[in-house]
Amino acid sequence: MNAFRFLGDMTHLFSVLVLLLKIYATKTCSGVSRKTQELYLLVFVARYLDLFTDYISLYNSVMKIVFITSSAAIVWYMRRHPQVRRTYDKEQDTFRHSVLVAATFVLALIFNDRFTFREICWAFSIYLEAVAILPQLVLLQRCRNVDNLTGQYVFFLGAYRAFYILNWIYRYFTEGHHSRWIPWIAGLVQTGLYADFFYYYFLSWKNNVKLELPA
Amino acid sequence: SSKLPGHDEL
Repeated sequence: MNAFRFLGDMTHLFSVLVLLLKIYATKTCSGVSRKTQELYLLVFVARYLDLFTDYISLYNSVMKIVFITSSAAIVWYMRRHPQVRRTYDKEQDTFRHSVLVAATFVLALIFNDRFTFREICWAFSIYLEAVAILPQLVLLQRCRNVDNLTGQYVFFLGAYRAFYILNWIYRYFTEGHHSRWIPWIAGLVQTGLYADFFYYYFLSWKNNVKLELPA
Repeated sequence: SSKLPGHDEL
């Protein structure tokens, strides 16, 4: 475990917790793509199948449980909570995320480390995480609504990607040149999509600030 | 399979 990876895990965790807290506190989820949150939950479930079979460390197991429960809580609030679900932009959150699930699953069937159920699910979760932000990106481009996408949320998402890329560079130079092209290529695609998301977030935030300025 | 590179990461 190196500092980059630990900080990456912490900022990733904070991004999920900040969103959950925001929805819990304000009881609204306008501007948040439920589809992206459902994809994130699927990413965690598909990747953490080894939660009950392989024990790596207490940290690893605790973090997996926290990631799954907090992302499940966000989906629960947006689907089931009577007050929150009313504020979900159902008509705007129209990205066909089932296409993303199917495409990444086929990709995992073709490109994986081993053709076993666990490895195909692991590769699937890596590919899906890379594109999971797309429904949220489309929703943001369409609505420019950053009410629930707080600056902290976006900051932690960005920090998570930055630290993980530093982690991969660090591991590449210290642990030998294992072929880790699956997380590397998917990670680069994911970072590119996040950069696009940050661009539209900044545009929306800038417009909001202009709107709020006294006329 | 957590022995495979990258599989110990979250």
